[in-house]
Amino acid sequence: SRIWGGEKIEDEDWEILEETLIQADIGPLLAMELVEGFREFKKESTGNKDWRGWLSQVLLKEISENDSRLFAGTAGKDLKALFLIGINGVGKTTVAGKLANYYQQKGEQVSLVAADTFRAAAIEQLQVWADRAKVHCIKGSAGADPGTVVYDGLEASLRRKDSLAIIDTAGRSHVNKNLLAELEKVSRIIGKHLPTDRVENLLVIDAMAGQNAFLQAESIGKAVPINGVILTKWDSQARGGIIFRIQKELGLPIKFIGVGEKIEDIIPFDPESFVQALVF
Amino acid sequence: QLVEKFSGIFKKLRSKGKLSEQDVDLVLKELRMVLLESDVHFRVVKDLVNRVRERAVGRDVLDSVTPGEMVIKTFWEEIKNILGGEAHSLNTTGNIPVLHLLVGLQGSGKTTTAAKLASWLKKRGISPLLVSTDTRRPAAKEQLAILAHNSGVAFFDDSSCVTPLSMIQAAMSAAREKSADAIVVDTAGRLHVEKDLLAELRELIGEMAFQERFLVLDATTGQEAVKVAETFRDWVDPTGLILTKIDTDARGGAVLSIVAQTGWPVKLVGVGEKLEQLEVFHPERMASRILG
Ligand SMILES: Nc1nc2c(ncn2[C@@H]2O[C@H](COP(=O)(O)OP(=O)(O)OP(=O)(O)O)[C@@H](O)[C@H]2O)c(=O)[nH]1
Ligand SMILES: Nc1nc2c(ncn2[C@@H]2O[C@H](COP(=O)(O)OP(=O)(O)OP(=O)(O)O)[C@@H](O)[C@H]2O)c(=O)[nH]1
Ligand SMILES: [Mg+2]
Ligand SMILES: [Mg+2]
Repeated sequence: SRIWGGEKIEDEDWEILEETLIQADIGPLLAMELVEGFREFKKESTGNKDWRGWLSQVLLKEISENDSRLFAGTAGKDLKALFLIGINGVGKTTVAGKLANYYQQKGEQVSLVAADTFRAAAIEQLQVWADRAKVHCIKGSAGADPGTVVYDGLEASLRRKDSLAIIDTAGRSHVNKNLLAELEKVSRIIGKHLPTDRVENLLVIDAMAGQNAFLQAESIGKAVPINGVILTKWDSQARGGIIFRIQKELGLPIKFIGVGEKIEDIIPFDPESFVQALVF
Repeated sequence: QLVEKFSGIFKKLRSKGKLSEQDVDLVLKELRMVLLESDVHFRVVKDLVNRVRERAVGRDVLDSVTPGEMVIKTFWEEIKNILGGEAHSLNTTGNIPVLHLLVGLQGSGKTTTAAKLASWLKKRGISPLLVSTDTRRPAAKEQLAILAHNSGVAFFDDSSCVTPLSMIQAAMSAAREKSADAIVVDTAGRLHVEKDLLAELRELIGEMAFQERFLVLDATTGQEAVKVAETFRDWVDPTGLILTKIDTDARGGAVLSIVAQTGWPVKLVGVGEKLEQLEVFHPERMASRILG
C-alpha cells in the first residue's frame, strides 16, 4: 500500500507508530512526543522513510550512551559490592544467583549475601542459587535485622578476600516509607565498608511492568542512589519500553537483561537488539 | 477530587445547554492520557473513549455541573460497569474437597496468595489443605510450608509425587482422611509464551475438576496484560482474577483491560505481603484508582 504515497497512507503510519509505542509500554507522553517528532520528520524529508527505520534510529540514539558495564574504570581486586533492590517478585534473588555465576566465571571471587530476612524461604532460595553458581553464601538468621546481615556479610567477605559481594534484599512496595528507610539504612552500612566507586546499587524491574516501573525507579531512587537497572523476564517478549522513560527522565543506564529462569539466562544490555525487538 | 485535577481544561469549557463535540473531545483527549498512564490497554482505551463520546455528545448539561464534570462522570460509570457492579464471591460449593487452583506469571504472588486464600477460607469455617505442585522454583515448597505453618493451615507434601497430577491426587486422599473440605493448589509460575508449560496446566485441568481456577496477576502489569489473559484463557480457562500488589499504588489499568476483554470476575485483591492482606474487590475503588 506504500505505492500510493498519499496523505491517507501517512495517517495510518502515525497511528501504527503510536500503537506500537504504547503497546511497548513507552508511556503516553513519550509516545506523543515521538509521534510529533515523526510528523516533523515527514514534513521536512522528501525521501520515503519508513516509520520503523526512523523509530529505530531515534530510539537507538536515546540509549546509545548507555554504558552497560559494572564498575567501569574501577581497578583492583579489593572488594566490590552489588546491591540488588526492587519491588516484590521482580527477580532479584534469581538475578543475584545469575550474576554470581556470571562474575565467578569472569574470575571474580564472589560471595552472595542473603539480606532478605523477611520473606518465607528467601534464604533457602538464595542458598540453592549459591550451590548452582558454586559460590559462598553468607547468611544470617531468618528474621534478623538486614543491616546486621549486610554488616556481618561484608566483614566476612573482606576476611575471605572476596572481590565481589552480591547482596540480595527483600522485595518491598516502593511507597512503603518504612521499607524505603530500611533500604537507606542498609545502603549507608555498605557505604561505611566500601567507597562509592566500588558499590553498584542496581534496581531490578520486570519487563512486563507498565508505567508503575518508572514510579518504582523514581521512588526507590530517592532512598538509594541507583547506578543502574536490570530488566528481567524479557523472554516474555514484552518490549520493556519503560526503560526509555527511565533513561530520559532519571538518566539510569540498563546493565543486564534477564532472559529466563536458568542460571545462564542473563545477558549484558545490548541497545541494538533491544531496539530491534521493540520496533520490528 | 477528579474534577480538581482537570480544572484547567474545564476553565476552557463554557457551561452551555448541551455538550458540543469539541467540548467532549477536549476532555476525552486528557482522559485518554490518564488511562494510558494507568496502564489500561490501548484498544480498551479506544473503545471506552468512543463509547463515552457517544453518550456524552448532545447530552443535557445540568445546571449544577459543568460539561467537563458530565464527561468524567460518564467515564467513571463506564469503567465501573466494566469492572462489575458488586463484589464477587468465591465458589466454595461443590464436591468435597473443593479444589482451588492458582496460576499465573512468575513472581505474580501465587504462593503468597495460596496461603492467604487458605487463611481466608479457614476464617469462614472451611478446613483447607495447602499443596504445592511447583517443582521448578528453588525452595518453592519450603516457602509454602512456612506460610502454611504461619497461617495455621495444614500443608500436604509427598516427595514421591513427581507430577502435578499425582501430587494433587495424593492430596485428595489426604484431604479425605483429614476431613479437609478444600484444597488450595499452588503452581509454578509460567509465561504466556511458554506453551509447553501451559500445556502442562491444560493437561492437569483435563484430569481434575477445579471449582476455581484463578489467574493471579500483578497490578503493575502494563500493556502485556491482555495478551497474558487471552493466552491463559485459551489454555486454562480461568474462573476469575486475583489482583496482587495493589499496595504498590499501581493504578491497575491491567485489571480493566482484562475484565473488558474476558468478562472475568475479580474475586480478590492482595494489598500487602502479610497473610491477612487479602481483600474483596471493590469496583468503585478500582475505578477511582484507574482515573488517577
Ligand atoms: N521467565 C523468567 N522468569 C524469571 C526471570 N527472572 C526471574 N524469574 C522468575 O521470577 C520469579 C521470581 O523471582 P525471584 O528471584 O524470587 O524474585 P524476587 O525479586 O527475589 O522476589 P521477592 O524476593 O519475593 O521480592 C521466579 O519464579 C523466577 O524464576 C527471567 O528473566 N525470566
Ligand atoms: N507488596 C505486595 N507484595 C506481595 C503481594 N502478594 C505477594 N507479594 C510478594 O510478592 C513476592 C512474590 O510472591 P510469590 O508468592 O513468591 O510469587 P509467585 O507467583 O508464587 O512466584 P513464582 O512461584 O516464582 O512464580 C513475594 O515477595 C511476596 O511477599 C501483595 O499483595 N503486595
Ligand atoms: Mg527474593
Ligand atoms: Mg510461587
